[in-house]
Amino acid sequence: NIFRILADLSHLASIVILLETIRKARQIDGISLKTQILYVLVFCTRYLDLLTFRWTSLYNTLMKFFFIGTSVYVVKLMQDCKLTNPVSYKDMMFRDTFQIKYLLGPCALLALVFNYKFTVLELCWSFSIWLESVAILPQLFMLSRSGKASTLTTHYIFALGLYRALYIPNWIWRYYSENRLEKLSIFTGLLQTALYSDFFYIYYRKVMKGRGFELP
Amino acid sequence: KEEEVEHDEL
Repeated sequence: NIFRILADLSHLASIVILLETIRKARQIDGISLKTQILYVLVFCTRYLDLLTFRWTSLYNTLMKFFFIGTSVYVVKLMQDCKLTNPVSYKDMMFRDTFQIKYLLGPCALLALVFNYKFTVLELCWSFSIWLESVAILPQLFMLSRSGKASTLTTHYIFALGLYRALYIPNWIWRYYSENRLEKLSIFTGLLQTALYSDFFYIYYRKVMKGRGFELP
Repeated sequence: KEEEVEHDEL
């Protein structure tokens, strides 16, 4: 359906914006390495089904490879910055101080409690879905600490947030058209979108009106 | 045969 397509396109756009930002500007100011590492973990644990060869569609498979590949590539580009632009790297590390153990632990526990089946594949899938819902927190934390961000960085975060937000009408659509109700995805999707709500508000008030992102 | 959980979303 249209919402699902738009959501996936928005997700793709966010990654393209991020890659272009890092490659063109050759600096990583305002981008959280921790959030990017969490995304590598999210995609690697979510798409383990690639190994079972039980593919749903060519579209899904290509997207899965794309998300795993680009998330690893982003981390590599950011690590490269240590040599090519050490000032920018140091500055990023200085601000990227969110303790991700407070996300990983609870997500692992939640995956053990809430899952569709107690198998390795399903536990990893559930872990990834919980972790994705909070993976942006180090990035948002960094943003709130520095109080401002480059316009491109805010476009990246917006596109990334929009992706999960668009999955919500997609789930409503699927509930009516296929009678399908994936409770875990829906709950974590709502949680994820809620975490972005504050950011969305500021993005709407400032960036969309051409004023640049700055926190009050 | 055991039922598989289908995840067709990304």
